Amino acid sequence: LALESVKDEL
Amino acid sequence: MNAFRLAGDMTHLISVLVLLLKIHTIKSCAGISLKTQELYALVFATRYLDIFTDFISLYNTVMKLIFLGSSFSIVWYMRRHKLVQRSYDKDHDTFRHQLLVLPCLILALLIHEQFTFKEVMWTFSIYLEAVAILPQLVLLQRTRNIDNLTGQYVFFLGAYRSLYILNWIYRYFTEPHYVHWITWISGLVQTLLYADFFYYYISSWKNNVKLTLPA
Repeated sequence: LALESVKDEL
Repeated sequence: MNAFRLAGDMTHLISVLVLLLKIHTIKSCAGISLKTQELYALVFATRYLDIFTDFISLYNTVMKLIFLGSSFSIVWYMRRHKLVQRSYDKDHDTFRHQLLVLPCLILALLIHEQFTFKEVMWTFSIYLEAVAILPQLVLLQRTRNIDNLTGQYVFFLGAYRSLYILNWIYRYFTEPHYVHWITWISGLVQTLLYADFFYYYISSWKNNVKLTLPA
């Protein structure tokens, strides 16, 4: 879950 | 999406557009490091491996396509376009970029959040982006004449990194579980690399004189 949030960044 | 993040993405986009404008319209890449541009193409190619597998938002997909397309077309222009090629300052752009790629790959294999191919590649792209500007900064220092577009290009890239730091601070306080040491430390290192350039850029702008960097 935590890992996924940063993946919406470019 | 918070305002810092959007402003960061927009300054990133502007920097790419400034560079494309210079290359496409003036047909010149004087003062631009091909090494840095190749590193950025590699950064985007390894970071956006999820582009066709994980859909996040239309905004996200479109921006990824823009960064991939622009970085590869800049490299194409600098290597293949006859007029652009001629303005490339090859003799001063001598930074050995392999020396950046290998340590970043090793570091990504050692320090990552998950040991999967996609995740290690993503981490590698984060480390590589942090140092990819180095050949460009070295070239600027060797080139005595920095034209306006080149200066603006580097300025907007630096602005993008600074705004991303504000974005992380904002997200840390507003979102639960938002802790990403790999991204934060790499981003901080990357922003610090610009500090020197920023100092001279802003003082040349304030004093209304042409930008030059000390040897």
